[in-house]
Amino acid sequence: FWLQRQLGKYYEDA
Amino acid sequence: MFEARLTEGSLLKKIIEAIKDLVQEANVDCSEEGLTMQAMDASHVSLCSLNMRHGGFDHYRCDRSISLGLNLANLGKILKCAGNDDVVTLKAEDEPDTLTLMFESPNQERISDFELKLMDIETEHLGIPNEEYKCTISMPSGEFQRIVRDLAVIGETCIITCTKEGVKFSVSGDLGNGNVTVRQSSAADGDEKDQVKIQMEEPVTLNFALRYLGFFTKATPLGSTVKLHMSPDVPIVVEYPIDGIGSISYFLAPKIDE
Repeated sequence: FWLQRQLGKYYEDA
Repeated sequence: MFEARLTEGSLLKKIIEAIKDLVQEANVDCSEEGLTMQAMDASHVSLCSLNMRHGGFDHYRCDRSISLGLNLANLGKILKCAGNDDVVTLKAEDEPDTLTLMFESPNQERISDFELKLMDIETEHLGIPNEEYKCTISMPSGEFQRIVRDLAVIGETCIITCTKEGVKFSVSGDLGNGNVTVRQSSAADGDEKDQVKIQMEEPVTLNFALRYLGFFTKATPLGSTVKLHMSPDVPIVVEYPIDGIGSISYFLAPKIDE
């Protein structure tokens, strides 16, 4: 099973 | 006053075609330096970043930084009214409600103008650090498009493995599985733009949704080359350089095996 993460997990809000 | 003129108006058509299926609404920020846009898809797993330097335009003027809230599907509809050889000029006031698009045929026999209503768009802006990636692959954009298209027939998730020898794209699905490996070109191999080049510090393997990679390949008409930047456990960057003006880059979070 593949879990698709969101980009917010990797990058901070600017 | 904002004014930007592109002799190769078809470029703007191609850019909007490359974005509009992934992102429906976006703010395009205009400043002295040029145009930039950053927007995420509705599910927030991918992001598109556009950069067009002022020097790439035939005429560029931006007295005050402004943000143009655009419905990209509607902009695409208006750009369809431009001929492929038309010169396109974008114009907006300092506090704009509309964006004016002017299309001029090469012989100046037909001049048309359209006004697109602007929108107030609340967006999240992500700060993406300028990273050094462990692998950077440069390959023909048409080849990448073909691989993504072919593998999407078989499954949903693509495993990309980059080693010094080459890049392997693997997929498995109900009907079976498949692999495509592209090998690094040797120096003697033909044209620069047809070459596969790999810069690698360490091998990287990551999993991605083919559906999103498919959206990214809508940018293929923008240039002959695509660059894939990968490091372990971080989003891939799929970058399409646009000759002489800038680039369009897509970020996609990897899928994690649970």
